[in-house]
Amino acid sequence: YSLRRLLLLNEVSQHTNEAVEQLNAYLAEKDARYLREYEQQSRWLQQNRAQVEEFISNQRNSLLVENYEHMMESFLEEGALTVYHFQAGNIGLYSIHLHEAMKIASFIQETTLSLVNEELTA
Amino acid sequence: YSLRRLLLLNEVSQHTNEAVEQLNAYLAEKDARYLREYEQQSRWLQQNRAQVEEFISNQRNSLLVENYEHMMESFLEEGALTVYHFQAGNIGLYSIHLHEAMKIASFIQETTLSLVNEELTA
Amino acid sequence: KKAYHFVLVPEELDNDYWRLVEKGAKAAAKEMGVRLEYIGPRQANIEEHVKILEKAAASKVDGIMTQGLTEQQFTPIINRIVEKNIPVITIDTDAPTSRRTAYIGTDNYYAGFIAGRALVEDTGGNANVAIITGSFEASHQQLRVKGFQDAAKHEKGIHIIAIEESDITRVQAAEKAYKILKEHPEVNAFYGTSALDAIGIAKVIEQFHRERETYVIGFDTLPETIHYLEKGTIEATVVQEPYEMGYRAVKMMVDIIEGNHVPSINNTETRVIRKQDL
Amino acid sequence: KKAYHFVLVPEELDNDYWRLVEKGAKAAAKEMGVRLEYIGPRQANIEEHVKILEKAAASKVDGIMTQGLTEQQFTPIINRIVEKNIPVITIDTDAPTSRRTAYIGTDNYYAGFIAGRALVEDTGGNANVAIITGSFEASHQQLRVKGFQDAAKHEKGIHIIAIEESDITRVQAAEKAYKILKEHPEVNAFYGTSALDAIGIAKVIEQFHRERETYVIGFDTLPETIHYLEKGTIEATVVQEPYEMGYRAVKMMVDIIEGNHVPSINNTETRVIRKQDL
Ligand SMILES: O[C@@H]1[C@@H](O)[C@H](O)OC[C@H]1O
Ligand SMILES: O[C@@H]1[C@@H](O)[C@H](O)OC[C@H]1O
Repeated sequence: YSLRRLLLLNEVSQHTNEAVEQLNAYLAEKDARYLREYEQQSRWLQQNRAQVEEFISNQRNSLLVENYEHMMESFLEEGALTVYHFQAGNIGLYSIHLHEAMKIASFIQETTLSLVNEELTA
Repeated sequence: YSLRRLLLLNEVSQHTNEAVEQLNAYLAEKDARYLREYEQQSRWLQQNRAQVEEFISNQRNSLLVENYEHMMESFLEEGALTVYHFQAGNIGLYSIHLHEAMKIASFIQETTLSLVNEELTA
Repeated sequence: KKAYHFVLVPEELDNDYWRLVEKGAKAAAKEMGVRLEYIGPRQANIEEHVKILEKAAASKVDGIMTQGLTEQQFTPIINRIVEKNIPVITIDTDAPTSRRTAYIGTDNYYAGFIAGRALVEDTGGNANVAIITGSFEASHQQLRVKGFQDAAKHEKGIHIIAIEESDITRVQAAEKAYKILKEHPEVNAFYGTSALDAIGIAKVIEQFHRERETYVIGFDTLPETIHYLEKGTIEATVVQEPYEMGYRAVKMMVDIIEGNHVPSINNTETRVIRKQDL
Repeated sequence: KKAYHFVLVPEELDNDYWRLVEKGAKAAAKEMGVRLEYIGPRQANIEEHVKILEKAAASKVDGIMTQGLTEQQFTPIINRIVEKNIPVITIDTDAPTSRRTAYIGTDNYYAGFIAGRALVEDTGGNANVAIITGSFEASHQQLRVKGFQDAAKHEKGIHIIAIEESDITRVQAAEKAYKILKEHPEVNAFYGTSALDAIGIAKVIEQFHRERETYVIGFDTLPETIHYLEKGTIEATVVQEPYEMGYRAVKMMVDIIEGNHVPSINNTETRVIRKQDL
């Protein structure tokens, strides 16, 4: 196992959690401070996507890691659509995308646990 | 951080997952093989509860670890009630306890991620 | 023997009102050697609130302090927790038909009633009133509205023109106040039923420069509310005792666990204050 | 450029029928250099099935192969997946009103119809029939029942006495056969509409030693079904081509992605076989 890989997996999981919290806070409080926080978390996820594939992927888990990386991307897309529709005042649409983003965040958490398990039991 | 603690946390998460799978398989297939598998997973959880408190708990996370250990206990209780009511033919009751057990299993997964994070970022 | 382990679940984690409840609870916990967790949803959300209660129950804590926000969702979960031999105290908002052992907090119907009387007196019985409430679903907010309506119902000159929901956030309270003033320019009085409502209303009243012609009564004595009271933008507010609720809830929980008798209803003091009372 | 990445979602992971579909799909995947994931619920469960589809969509795979088990739950999720530019092929059970690109599998209404005709012919048009179906909700099972009923509806001597659900497991099929024989001793023919139903029925018929006086027709040619066919406990079964479905589904998906035309409906062969056809 490698500590670096565990740390990276943990960071993906934590940044995803934080992004969800900040996004929800921005939608409820409409305070730009939360939006900036959310964008900071998303930027981290965006910038570290490639690292995930490079660092974590191996023979056994390559498909799962590819799924994981794409889930991060899907999460960011749904988040961006949520913010866009929220700012445009499309209440129905932003809540659909928020719901999707929250669902994908929970997929990311489940997959983090699977990859941590894979890493520790390899 | 300590590898031993990470391994233990991962094992709790995996054994809980496995127990849920086996319990569901037993209820659908009514095959004693699955029941034995389920009981094996529960025994592991039962026997390692104390280890969790001893090994993982520290100044910062002691309440969370205590919660975690009790969640394991609650999960085992709900599982036992599910099996009991299923074998007694109480359809309504066993599905309530199964639902509780599944809910608590997901709490255990969430808390595993929090404790892994705590361990890696301490 | 480990110290008792209690959980206090607020309606919204960072809400200034609930931070006061937390402070009181932590003070008592320190005195009694109790370990206290303060865990709640970041934004008011019933589903998440219930999930946090379920998690606390699965964690087999020694006692749980929560609101009973709605009969439909909270009474069943409170009853399930009590069945697992974990005592529940409702705080700030009761769940009277549940098996909670005791309630500590404001009599929310009475609080609404005295708010209504205060508005009637201060406006000489003539006003077009708009109400902004924390939540249409939460029972304590419903009681505050009902009490207010009952206090004003025989007053021919008091008309309730509109009622909107703020999700107990100041931003949404402001948004709704803005909306009301746009749609009903004849409104000349506002009643806010949760801690941040009057603050949101006051912001908008000042933007419209309608301090003089608009009467505002709200809830709680958060610093910002006091500030608006001193300025005169808010004319009156209903006092609650969040710190005391938290403090006494912890003490009561210890009593319950140790088998001492605790009254089932413990109403904390509530009254209306105005600028001159400061 | 990475090899294509497809996901095949079975109705029940370890079901012998679906392991054949998987085998076919894996064979084609190997030939085409496609990476194939086979992921499904351990027990038939619509909620979990849909969640697996959502996860595959969030994983941005190149193509998804799944049944369209119910119109209500599957058509919306299939449409959402197609909106994200991921082609969907329905396999074994179609979702005709969804935006799936193609279907490959049995014509389930026709399969039910020929099963009905076979029962009518083999029993000389006289039978008290009990039906055991994999699921009341799943559209392919509904079609197999409907086709059967239509084939027998003008036969005055064919009576459908009872219909029960097995959750596509042999244990529940056996349980329901037992229940039917207890409640309706006059039943002398069974029709099982999913792969393990006739196996469950055959077990019970043998326990009651009613092989001679009970006619059984089922689905699929799993080893155990063939075994009962040879023994005569099961008189007939409807053949499907699960291996071919899996194999062609993968090839079709590659065609779709590469812009080649693929027919929207691809019915695989189905016919009734009896002992003498073995
Ligand atoms: O219940 C709380 C209420 O008492 C206060 O007035 O406003 C905030 C609410 O969460
Ligand atoms: O859909 C499948 C069906 O075709 C087969 O007959 O039985 C098993 C089902 O899952």
